[in-house]
Amino acid sequence: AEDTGVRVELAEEDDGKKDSIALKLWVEDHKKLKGKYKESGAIEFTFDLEKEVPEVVAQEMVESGFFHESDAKTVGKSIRDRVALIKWRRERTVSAAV
Amino acid sequence: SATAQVVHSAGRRFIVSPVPEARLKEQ
Repeated sequence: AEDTGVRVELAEEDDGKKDSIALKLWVEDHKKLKGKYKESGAIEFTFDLEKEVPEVVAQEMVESGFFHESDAKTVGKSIRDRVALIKWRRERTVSAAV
Repeated sequence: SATAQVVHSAGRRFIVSPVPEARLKEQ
């Protein structure tokens, strides 16, 4: 996945069974973002792999004051990349089991 | 560790905590 400056990781073990998964997101490289996020912490949230859209969560983070609108696209892409990796691993685990 | 919670109008809960220690060293 491209280094967007925003890191997204699993906030819990993924057993591959639940649709909803806890993720944790934080700014790792401030220079890659347009807004100023010097003292920002890590943001943990739940994401439904089947129903939800990464860009919508990113917009909610902007509306909650975590990010500037100008960084919504970057945040959305970072979440999308991690979600894609989680889904890919799940599919690989299932196909290996068959 | 100090955490804070922000609930978005759509109902999603965001829990804010310090960036994981290991990642700070990497920076």
